[in-house]
Amino acid sequence: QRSPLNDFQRLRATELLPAVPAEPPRPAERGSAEQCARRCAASPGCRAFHHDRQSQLCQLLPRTQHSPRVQLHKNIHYDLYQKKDYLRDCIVGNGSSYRGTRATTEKGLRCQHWHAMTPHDHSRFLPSPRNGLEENYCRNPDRDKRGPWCYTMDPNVRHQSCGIKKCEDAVCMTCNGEEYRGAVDHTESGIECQRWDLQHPHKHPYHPDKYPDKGLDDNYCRNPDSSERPWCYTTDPGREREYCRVRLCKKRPRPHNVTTGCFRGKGEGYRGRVNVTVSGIPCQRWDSQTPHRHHFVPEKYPCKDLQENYCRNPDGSEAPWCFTAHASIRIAFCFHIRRCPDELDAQECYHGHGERYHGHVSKTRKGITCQPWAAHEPHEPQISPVTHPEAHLEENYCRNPDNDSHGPWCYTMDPRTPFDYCAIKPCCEPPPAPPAKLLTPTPPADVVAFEECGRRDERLQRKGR
Amino acid sequence: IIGGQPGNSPWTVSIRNRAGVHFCGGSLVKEQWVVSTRQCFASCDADLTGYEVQLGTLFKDPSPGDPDQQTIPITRIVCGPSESQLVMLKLARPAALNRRVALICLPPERYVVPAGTDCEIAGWGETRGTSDGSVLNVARLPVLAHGECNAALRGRVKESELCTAPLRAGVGACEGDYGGPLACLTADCWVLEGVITPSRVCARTDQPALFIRVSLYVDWIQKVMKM
Repeated sequence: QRSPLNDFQRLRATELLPAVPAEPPRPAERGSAEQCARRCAASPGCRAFHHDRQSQLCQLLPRTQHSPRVQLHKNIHYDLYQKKDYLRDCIVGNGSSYRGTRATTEKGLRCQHWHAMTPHDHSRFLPSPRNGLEENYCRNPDRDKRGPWCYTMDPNVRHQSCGIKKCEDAVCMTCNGEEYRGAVDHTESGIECQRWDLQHPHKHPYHPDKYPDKGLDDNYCRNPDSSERPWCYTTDPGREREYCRVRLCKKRPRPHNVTTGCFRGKGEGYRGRVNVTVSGIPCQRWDSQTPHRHHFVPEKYPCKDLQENYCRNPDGSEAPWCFTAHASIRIAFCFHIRRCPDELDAQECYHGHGERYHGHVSKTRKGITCQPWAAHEPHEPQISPVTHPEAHLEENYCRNPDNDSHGPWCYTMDPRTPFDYCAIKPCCEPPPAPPAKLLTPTPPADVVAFEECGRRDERLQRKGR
Repeated sequence: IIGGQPGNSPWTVSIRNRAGVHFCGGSLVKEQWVVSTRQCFASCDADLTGYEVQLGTLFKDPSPGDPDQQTIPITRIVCGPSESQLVMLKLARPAALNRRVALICLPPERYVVPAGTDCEIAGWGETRGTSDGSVLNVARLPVLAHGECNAALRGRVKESELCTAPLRAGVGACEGDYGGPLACLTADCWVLEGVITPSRVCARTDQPALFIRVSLYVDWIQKVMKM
């Protein structure tokens, strides 16, 4: 159940414009992005299309960002979808669908234009609107197993391969591939991947809006959940997800932010030896499967230093954690490892409750992008620039319009999280006075009144035994 | 609960994992909302499919025919401000309030419960032989003044924490009670003043017990329910 959008690469909030206005633009047609993709695929001259999500209109385009005399412009109303084959600089299979702009051979010889008959007369492969033989770009019209080739401008060399890499080799991955951003879009058994921004054929929680920094583009293999290596949901309804084959880089990156006595950020670089939880329960060894079975096997996560039973953060959680040796407590965070002091004063901070914060942080503490204050989806706001004109509710910047005592917050782009606090810390202000002074003085009990709560049948209490 | 005895606490809920095993406590603050602690869950993004709360019965594992038992799936977890260690759990449907299921009150914002106030903790956690572990146990603890507690714990008590005095008889929460309530009687109503969080030793006789001070987070709790 592949979507026609699988052939396209999406660029958000982007418009493709000719540098010099050329022919009048084609009229916009109504339709979903998938319907537009189907129309573009059926139209020989179409290589891309604009899709206006709000009005559900699309406009087919005869060019991509690699075409001459075009420019990309930011435009929040449009998403630009371009045919992958025209954008990729690597090949899938034998490369017969390659439509990139490489025009030199593997030895560096310039390619001859396909329509030209000199220096090499070839009359076999002549350009047509359908066969993609344009300019002097490398192409593979005869399905040569060595991939795209061209006639060369060297009179002594009639034709030569262009040496374009396979996509699965073009970009390698480090560690478990969490940062992999290559263009592999098939699983290791050859099944095509499902797009991350679609919920069919498989519903899933990894929506690109919710995880903007996981690179969940189009239907490329990614590793958003700290699996062993990049994977994807598949277009086969009978097979939910599968690993992809991606080359491992020869050089292992040096870990950064390595600390032993404290932790920075989420503690992914923590290499200390704390091995108990906050409540003193010993941690389980990473190389053991009892009492808790898990998939964080040290050999499969060589970059995460899963030694002994030390607190570590192999999966991008909020802080170092471990499986515990207590059978009924699977996981516990090691919050008792202190945060490195220099970090505390390095980030943006806010004073008081942050009601006067006017900075530009626009992510929640979990890294979810904030919803613009003026938007109505995915959450219908109760607080907006209309209801709070004086609160500087610009763009999707974190703000504190309701003087929330826990600091700046925002509505989020995660449909399941209406609001959350932002990744901003209070500035280091002089330590507060003892709580009794700060907190509400204790009114006499009879002043405080409660309604419909806190009452029980005291007889039951006595009859408890 | 160590040093408690079987009792009734109609707002205390049992939180159970996919295998139906009790692993933490919580407090019913609205028909569809339970307050518990962050330490009970792997992450704020935890997939709680199959997790549920059990209310209305004193038994940890009631027989299927128990007429008062209510079992409601959990649909969502919302983590509190980072230092709060609190979470709110949204239930798939409202709990039915009756003689065995009641809401606990929330304190006024930043309210400080007076030292010496009579409070109680409740849960189905470890009893270490001090009581019947198959039913809900309740234990009484008196609030300790913040200054005294700070002195006893060498200045390590945070503004977001609330203390109760240690009792020579060894009374306190233990594994399986985390997330449950410290309820205090104010104006004839039981109010959720604290939430039980893990401590290094259960029921210490030589140190105060720490709880998360709920009154600091009432605005967040109300906001979550409103939003």
